[in-house]
Amino acid sequence: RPAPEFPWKQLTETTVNNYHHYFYNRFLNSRRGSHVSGLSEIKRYFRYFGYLTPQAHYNISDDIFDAPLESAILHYQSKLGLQVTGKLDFDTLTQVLSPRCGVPDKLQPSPTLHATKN
Amino acid sequence: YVFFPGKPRWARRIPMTLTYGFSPDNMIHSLSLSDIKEAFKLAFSKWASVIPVNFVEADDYGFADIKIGFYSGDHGDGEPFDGVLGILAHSFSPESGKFHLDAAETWAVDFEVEKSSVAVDLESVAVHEIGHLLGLSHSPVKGAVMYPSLKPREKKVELSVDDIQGVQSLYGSNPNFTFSSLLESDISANR
Repeated sequence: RPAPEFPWKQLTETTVNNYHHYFYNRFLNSRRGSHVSGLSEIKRYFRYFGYLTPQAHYNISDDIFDAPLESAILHYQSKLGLQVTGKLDFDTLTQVLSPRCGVPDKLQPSPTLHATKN
Repeated sequence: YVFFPGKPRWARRIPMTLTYGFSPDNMIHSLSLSDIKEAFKLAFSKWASVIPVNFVEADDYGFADIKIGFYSGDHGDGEPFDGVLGILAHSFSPESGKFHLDAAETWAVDFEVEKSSVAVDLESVAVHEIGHLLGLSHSPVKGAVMYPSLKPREKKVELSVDDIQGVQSLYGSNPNFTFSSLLESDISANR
């Protein structure tokens, strides 16, 4: 089956720093109501790690900082011991950019990464 | 500490032995096989010291309980890797035993030797992923090895009280383990 789209770009050692600068410049201090080009990347990140659950009629590919995204960020900040602000502050963006394990933080009923052996 | 939904664990009689093997077709060559094996041996020993579970390298990869391999991009499990940094590795909850690392990372066993700014400590990632293989999900405790992120060039290989309490509630305690010994080793390390 086709692999689900992972939110991050394929980076190399030389492009990592440039991408991080782009990321901070673009999204720092975005909050509910903001419209920022590329914000859909953030939405895909939070969906991938289980914070933004799939809902009917919810458009994950737009760039609007809406209520579900704010809720996802609140959960993320709370879960990872960050200051709970609901916006993309510096510490939250730094955490989002940090290398990490691919296992989702909030597991849905049947994700592949916690499949048991059958 | 947090468990996976349904609290899965290896359902064998305690004390148990789990075998692990390295995929002969999916290894990296930037580190020697002996360095890779040593990093994993140390990582498994961290968990074995606190629970009545013994980890032994299998002679035959095909029959190993835990199957370790380095993969690039889409490698067939629906969870593609993403190149340098981003996602470093993933593994599956009990009793799958699949342990996958992103071959695109600059894996390191010694930061004195590996100077890259994006180097990732192999043993630290191994300790974390073994936690998943045993049944622990991500912890919100920043000092725990089961916290989901790890910075480049960071080393985090010591189990925290949170990690130990979590895994011991699944498997019980290693009879040779006491929390006072953990405290003593912490004091020793801090000195």
